[in-house]
Formats: sequence, C-alpha cells, structure tokens
Amino acid sequence: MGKIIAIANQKGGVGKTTTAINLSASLATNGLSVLLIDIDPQGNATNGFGFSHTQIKGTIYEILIGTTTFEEAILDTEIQNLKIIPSNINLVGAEIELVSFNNREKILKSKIQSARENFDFIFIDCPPSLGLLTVNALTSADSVIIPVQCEYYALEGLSKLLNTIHMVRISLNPDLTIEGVLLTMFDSRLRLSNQVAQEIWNLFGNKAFKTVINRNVRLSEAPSHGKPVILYDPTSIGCRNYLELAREILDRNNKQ
Amino acid sequence: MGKIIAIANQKGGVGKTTTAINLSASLATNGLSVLLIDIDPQGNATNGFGFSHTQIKGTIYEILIGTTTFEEAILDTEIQNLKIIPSNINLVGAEIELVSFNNREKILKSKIQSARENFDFIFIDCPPSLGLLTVNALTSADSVIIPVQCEYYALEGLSKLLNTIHMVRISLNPDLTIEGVLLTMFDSRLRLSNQVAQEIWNLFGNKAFKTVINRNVRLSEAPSHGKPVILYDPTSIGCRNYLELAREILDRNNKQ
Ligand SMILES: Nc1ncnc2c1ncn2[C@@H]1O[C@H](COP(=O)(O)OP(=O)(O)OP(=O)(O)O)[C@@H](O)[C@H]1O
Ligand SMILES: Nc1ncnc2c1ncn2[C@@H]1O[C@H](COP(=O)(O)OP(=O)(O)OP(=O)(O)O)[C@@H](O)[C@H]1O
Ligand SMILES: [Mg+2]
Ligand SMILES: [Mg+2]
Repeated sequence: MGKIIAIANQKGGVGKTTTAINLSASLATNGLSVLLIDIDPQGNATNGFGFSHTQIKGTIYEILIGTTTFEEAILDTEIQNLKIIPSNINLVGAEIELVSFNNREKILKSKIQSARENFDFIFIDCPPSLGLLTVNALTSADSVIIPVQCEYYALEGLSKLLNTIHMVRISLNPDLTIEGVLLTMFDSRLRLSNQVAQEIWNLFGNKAFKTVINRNVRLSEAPSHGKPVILYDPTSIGCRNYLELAREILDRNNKQ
Repeated sequence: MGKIIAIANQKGGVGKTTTAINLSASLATNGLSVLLIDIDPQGNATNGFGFSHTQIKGTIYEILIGTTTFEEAILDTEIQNLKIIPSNINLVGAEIELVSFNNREKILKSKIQSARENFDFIFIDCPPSLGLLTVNALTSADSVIIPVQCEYYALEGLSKLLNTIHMVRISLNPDLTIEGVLLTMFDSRLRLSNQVAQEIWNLFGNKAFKTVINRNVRLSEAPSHGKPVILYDPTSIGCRNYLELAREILDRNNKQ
C-alpha cells in the first residue's frame, strides 16, 4: 500500500514544486515506484518535466469533475519509475465549481485511493493557498511535508497552516500526520537563514527534517530544461540534498 | 483623483508584498498620500508593518461583506502619509462566500471608489492566485504592476496572467492597463537572472520598468522588524531600488 504525502504551504514560492519534483525523482531513481499529482492550476510540476499542453490527454481537473479516468491521464516521465498526473489552468475554475459538490473536500480522496496499490509513494504538489484544492490534498493524504523557505514571511505563516492541518484532522482525516518540516533555500552565510533555521528546530524538534535544502541555482535552472535536477546536474548540491532527503524519508518509513 | 494600482502575479513568492510595502513607503516619504490595501488572506503586507491581530479593528474582509466601513478599518503606519487596510485569515472564506454575491467581481471596486479622493495612490497587494480576490483587484484598478522574479517558473506563468488581465479588460474593466513589469530578486552574477531579464526586456520593451530590484537580504530582514526597508536600512541597495522605482512611476504619471 503506497503512502500518500501532500506537499503544502500557503506561502508562495517556498519550494513546494521544487521539492515535489526532486524528491519524487530521487525516490524513483532509488527503485521505488512514485506518482506525482499536480493540483496547482499554475501547473509548474507539469511544466517542470517539460510537458507541453499538446502532450496532455487529461488533467487532474477532468479527473475531479469525472470526465477522465486516472489511467487515461497518467503520463510517463524520463525516469522509469516516476509517473505524473498533470494539471493546467482549467483548475482555476475548479475551486468555484467543486463548492457545490457533495463532500467537496473528499473528491480527490475518492479518486486516488485505487492508485495506492500501484505505487510506493504518491506526492501531491499543492497551490499557494488554503482553499478547497489544498484541503482536498490534506484530506487524501497520510502525511504532509511542509517546505519552509528560510525567510520571515514563511515562518510567520506556519501557524495558519498548522491550524488548517488541525481542522482537517478533526473533521476530515483523523490519520493525517506531519511527515516533516523541510528548510529550503538555506544560505549559511545569511544571518536570517540561520535565525529561521534555529527557530524551526526549536519549534519542531525531530519533526523537522535533518536534511536542509541549500539555495542552489542548479535547482532553479533545471525546470527550464524540463528535467528534475538529478537528470540536469547530478553533481550539484541541490541534487545531493534531495537524495539525502529521500534517504531520510525511507529511513523514517522503514522502507528500502 | 488618486490612481489605483494592483500588484499581481499568481506565481508565489515573486515579491508582490515586498513591492507593495516598499513602493508605498517610498512614495509616501516623497510626500504623496498613499493607501495600501492588503487582500491576501496571508496578511503579509499587514504583518510586514508589524501590526498584531489585536491592533486591527476591521479588515478588508469585513469591508467586502459590508460589516465595517473603510474609515473604521484604516490604520496609520509609522510613515505619515501612508495608511493601510489590513487583512487576515478570515479572507480565506471570502472567495467561497463572495461567489454567491451579485456582481461578485465588482465588490471591491464599489467599496474603494470613495477613497480615491483622499489619496494620490492606492496599491492593492494580491494573493498568489487568479481567483475572485485578484479579479476584484484587477476590476477596481487603473493599472497593474507585475513583479517577476528572475526565475524560470515566474516567466513561464506570465502568459496566464496576461490572459486574465485581457479577460478582465474585455468584460469588467476596459480601462485597465499594465503599469509595468518589474524584475525582482535580480542577481547579476547568475546566468539565469540575466536570461530572464533579457527575455522580459524582449517581450515587454518599455512596458518593463527600467528599475530592477536586486536580490538584497535587507529587504527580507525588514519585515521581521515590522518596518519597510526605508525605515530599517535606508542605505541598502533594496531601499535605493524602490526609491528609484517610485521616481520612475512618478515620471511615468507626470506627478511630482
Ligand atoms: N533550494 C533552492 N535553491 C535555489 N532556487 C530554488 C530552490 N528551491 C526553489 N527554488 C526556486 O525558487 C522559486 C520558487 O520555488 P517553487 O516554485 O518550487 O516554490 P513553490 O512553493 O512551489 O511556489 P508556488 O507557491 O508558486 O507554488 C522557483 O523559481 C525555484 O526554481
Ligand atoms: N529583492 C529581494 N531580495 C531579497 N529577498 C526578497 C526580495 N524581494 C522579496 N524578498 C523575499 O522573498 C520572499 C518572497 O517575497 P514576497 O513575500 O514579497 O513575495 P510575494 O509575491 O508577495 O509572495 P506570495 O505569493 O506568498 O504573496 C520574502 O521572504 C521576501 O522577504
Ligand atoms: Mg509550486
Ligand atoms: Mg505576498
């Protein structure tokens, strides 16, 4: 039974998509079978793999409203054990459309349960908001990874996200846990980076991943080549950091 | 008659709030009277000025649903000519609540027209989405500033934003123009930064501001002290860049 992990933080630009793509790719190259679901209308996880609109047969939007099946929408990536369910801008309307559905928070959950049998890990890349799409992801997930950029606003917004996770746990998904808080874009030369990191370690203890993702320009160059960093520059610090994170998650989940 | 300018880009973390706070502060220290409206449920523009929840009498949420007036909600800041309408997490529910209102895209516009007489500039800091709150801001605004981080995803998402601006212009606000595209977090040492900048100048010509905001850690430290950078470190590059931008906007609008 595969584990479903949401990657969420309503603060924008904290490294959700970069983590979704590169953690999935790292686990897949370790031999695990991985599915990445893009539920952000921006579709960054989709275009980070170089998919163009013409290659996409169906998106998560059509799956949610029931006009496409999972099997029809799944795409192969350059990495053998890694598949993706793409998204596109049609999803912007979904938040308003889904409002009138019955059980509007559980639509995604009902659609992805069957996929658990075919994958070891299923990651969900969330948009920068606490709206219905993110709530659907948190309701379907076993756990959530919270990327936190080493900046003031990212730290400041955490309490709102923790509140939302708590609300989802009470009323929609009692088993939801925090997989871990992940420090991203860490720059050891900056006092602010060190202050935020210290604060996260104080607040979260061993709920914060030991692995820290350093600021590394190779991570931000990779998507312009349509590749995860492991295919773009496997020698980079960014690549090593995400392989380390994959190893840490496998150890935490006693998987090999 | 004051000019209303929205600061929008659905890509997260591109510098919308940093621009909203520091451009407002730069214009206000130049003697212009400025109002900043925070319509992001994260409330980063509000807490970037150090306001705590107890100091807030009313937010943009209560103004939109009609339980508070503009005058009751307006707060003074440390800068004499700069006032702010705060926001908070209650706004998350607004997108779903406003859907059932008549003229749901024009609610903000109806509320802020009267403020035009009292201010030279009114800036609206938007959330990282193309949902109803951002559409409300674009419908109320005379023009829009588009911050673009010097990264691949920020460039890639521009066409969706331009589409949305076009749709708003056709059906809701024919006078909406682009005030300018602003390059943010520019680092001249990085090839990616230079590539994105070159691309923006090719695509937008003189619609791109001549002023470029450099990556400068003083800009990201300032909000943790609850101050715009002009009060936190007036000698910093970040501060000079935003003063330059204020000057460029005044020149473009023939205001002194
Ligand atoms: N460790 C890193 N080092 C350098 N750049 C990074 C790093 N992680 C992410 N980036 C870059 O920072 C920007 C923001 O990252 P990303 O898009 O992954 O964040 P996000 O949280 O998914 O954003 P959004 O809120 O818009 O969905 C991107 O341009 C990305 O390439
Ligand atoms: N020029 C700059 N140099 C260094 N850091 C910056 C700069 N501009 C913004 N930042 C920092 O980058 C982060 C993102 O900026 P900001 O929050 O203003 O973006 P945003 O577009 O408003 O994000 P959101 O999409 O979440 O609303 C913040 O932590 C901010 O302090
Ligand atoms: Mg993303
Ligand atoms: Mg912001």
